[in-house]
Formats: sequence, structure tokens, C-alpha cells
Amino acid sequence: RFFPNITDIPPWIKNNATSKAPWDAFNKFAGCRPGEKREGLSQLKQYFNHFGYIPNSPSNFSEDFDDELEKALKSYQQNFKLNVTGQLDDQTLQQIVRPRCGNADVINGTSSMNSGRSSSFHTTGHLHTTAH
Amino acid sequence: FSFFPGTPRWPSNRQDLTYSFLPANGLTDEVKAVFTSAFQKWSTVTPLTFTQVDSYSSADITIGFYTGDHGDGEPFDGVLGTLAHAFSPTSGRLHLDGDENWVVSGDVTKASVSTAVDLESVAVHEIGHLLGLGHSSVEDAIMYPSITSRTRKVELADDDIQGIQLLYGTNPNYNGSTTSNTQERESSGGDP
Repeated sequence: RFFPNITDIPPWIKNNATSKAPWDAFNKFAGCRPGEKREGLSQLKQYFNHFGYIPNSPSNFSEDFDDELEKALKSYQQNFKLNVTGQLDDQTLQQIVRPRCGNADVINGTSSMNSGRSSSFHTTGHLHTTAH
Repeated sequence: FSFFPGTPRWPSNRQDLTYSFLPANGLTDEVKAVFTSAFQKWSTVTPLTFTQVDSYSSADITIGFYTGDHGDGEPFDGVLGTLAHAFSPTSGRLHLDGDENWVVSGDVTKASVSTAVDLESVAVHEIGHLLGLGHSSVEDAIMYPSITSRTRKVELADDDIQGIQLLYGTNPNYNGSTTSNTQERESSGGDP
């Protein structure tokens, strides 16, 4: 839908503006911590898989807040210059649900997004710089 | 700034690039002009040039609006969420989500609809991918991955310029500022 000018946006669009964006459902995970099991976490893992933070693409992601999700969160928080907590805090969730480009942030398991540094995380959150 | 793995770029014998729009979209000249302006942001700082052509099949860069699954394994998801994606050099494919409420002109920050997305802002970002840039952690950079609806961001940041000039060099006419010849930064209310 194209609107040559903001004044051209018809009323029915405005009335539908409260419809949920695809990732709004992730807001329900606020405060969710490692070790918990929540319905829908598999979809959040798919989100991180799509943008490269979880490298493998199994047929089914579990609903567990496991090490893989925590690791992905830390890498995501590093890339977006958020506090690296490994948890689904409000600041991180606000960033996750924002509209964005569909291209991955992490390609082939390597992110050079933050300050041009290639980096990877262990589950402890320590930064390790790779030679390439 | 970052690059795609392997640092793909348009080769030195392909610096004058052509672009074309998916005929089935039937875009108006006004919409096409948004992309012309977006390409200009990048040509201002590099030796690259961009010329619109009618022949979709022979153009270096192809631009199309699609909805849902459109055959490249990266389906769009309706209003908001994923707005667009683009491929690394020398694929030249730029896809935008046809379900978005794209604002072509006017001050998008004053839009009454919370889902209004500024077309040029997204176009400038995706062209960066077409030229070989990956995402940046610098929030002010065009290549930052996310953009809030009702936001306009079309000026290249230093981070974007450093990245693209590493790939292609500098436009000999570039004077070190991307804003002096434009009338962006509408929210400033001050000097153009």
C-alpha cells in the first residue's frame, strides 16, 4: 500500500492500526529467565534463527529457555548495544519487536556487526575474538 | 559497519549500475522517484552511478514489492515485522513487503497511523545491502537493522560512509558532507 502523502491514509487503515504486529506476542516473555519453560519460546528461537543468532535450524525448537537461547540473547544484546544480561528484559524485548530489515545480523555464525569485530559468545558471556 | 562474508562487491567494470522496477507492481513515478533519491545518497559518496532502465530482465538491480511467500525462501509477514530484504552483490535483488503502509512523501513522523513506514528510509538501507554492506550496531547509521514506524532516516552516517568507501572508494566530488545538498532532517526545523 502506497500513500503519496500521510494525509492520504484512509480511515479504515487508521482503524486497523491497532492490529498486532508479527512479533508483538514476544512481549509476554518479559522477565522470562534461563531454565524456564514457556509456550511460544520456540517462535522466539525461530526469530533468532532467522536473524542468524541460532545457527542451526531444527524442525522443532523446544519451549525451553535453554543455553542456546541465552547465548543468542547475549549475542543479540551485544550487537544492539544493550545490557548483556542473557535475559528477556524490557529493553531487549522492545528492540526485538521493532520492525526491521529481513537480512540476518549474523551470517555463518559470525557477527561483525558490533564495531566491526568478529565475535562469538560462550554461555558465560565472555567475548572471544576470532582471527578471521 | 560490516560486510557480507567474503566481502562481495560490484566489480570495477560494473560501477555504472542500472535498476528497474517489477512491471507487475505498476509503480507510479512518485514511488520510483523515492528510489532515485535513495540511490543518490550512495552515489554522492562513491564513484558508483545508478540509472533507471525499463528492461527489468537486463537491469543490474531489480526492485519489487511482494507479499507473503514470494519464492526466495524469505516470506514476508504482513504489516510491520520484516519490512524488506536485499541480496548481496552481485545479485541485485531488492524486495519490499507489499503489505506495509508505505509513506511516499510528507512528514511520516506526523502520520496518524502507527504502522506508517517511510519508504525512502527503508530503500536507502536496502541499497546498502545491494552494494555489499551488512548491518551496523551504530544506531544512527542507515545500516542499523531496525527502524521504528513513523520514523524517517535517510542520511548516511559516518559509519555508513566509511564502510561503503572501503568497498568502492570516494566520489571525487564528495565534499565530506551528505547533507549540504539535500533538504532532509525535516525534524530539525532549522537550516536545510
